[in-house]
Amino acid sequence: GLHQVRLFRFFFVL
Amino acid sequence: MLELRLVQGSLLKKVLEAMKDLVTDANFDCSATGFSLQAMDSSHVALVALLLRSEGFEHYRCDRNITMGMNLNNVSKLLKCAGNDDIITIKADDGGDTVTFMFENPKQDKISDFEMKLMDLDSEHLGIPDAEYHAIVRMPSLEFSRICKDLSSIGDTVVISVTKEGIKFSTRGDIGNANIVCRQNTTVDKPEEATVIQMNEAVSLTFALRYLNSFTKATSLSETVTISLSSELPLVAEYKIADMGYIKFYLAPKIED
Repeated sequence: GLHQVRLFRFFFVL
Repeated sequence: MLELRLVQGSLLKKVLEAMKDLVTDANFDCSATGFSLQAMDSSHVALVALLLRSEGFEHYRCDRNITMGMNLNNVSKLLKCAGNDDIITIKADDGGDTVTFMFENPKQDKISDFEMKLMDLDSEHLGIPDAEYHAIVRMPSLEFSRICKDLSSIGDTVVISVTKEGIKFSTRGDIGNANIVCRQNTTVDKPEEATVIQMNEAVSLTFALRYLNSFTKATSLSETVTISLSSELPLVAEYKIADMGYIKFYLAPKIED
């Protein structure tokens, strides 16, 4: 099924 | 020393209303560029980025960069004390631990000020790489809001697909399924009523409707919303704030395990 991804997968922590 | 005078105080009231359900505490950053904020929701799935450019303020003094941590619900409570036609001034001293919001009514015969304690927040500021989006759709913000609200009465998630035909919003739930297609439509009386689809590649992504519904709290800030989509990237919903900047919402997609 589908699962919710978090933003850290796409964006990096400055 | 920081002193920002915003003649159209209602803009700030609307900005807070648009963010306060998504984000609890956030750092406002003030620099020569403007008044900005970047914050994620508590589950790190959605992000809001606000920019109010310095040129949009009647008076903008920011001697050095300041970060001010605030509880958005408390800011919203204070701003509810300002009338829609009031001029709002934000003041803070360098190194101080308070911020003052001052409201002046248009007749200039009522002046209120509210001092609020600042918070020391550890915030994770994210770097958002520039991306080429597969599809960019501009549509009336009220229409987008209506679609998200209508579909959330049927399902919890929405599949947003962009093809040459248009932008399609699909959901399914216990009672059945629903599809809403908005075709490109530029033959309208006013440009803000148009639906404009720029597509380099067809794209289809699934999102939680709960977050999209939260983004639509920004509807009163702009007559149009621009939705940018790429496979494998968060959606961006941008509401332009006339002459001042923008509020952008990012939402991570739901993907197959």
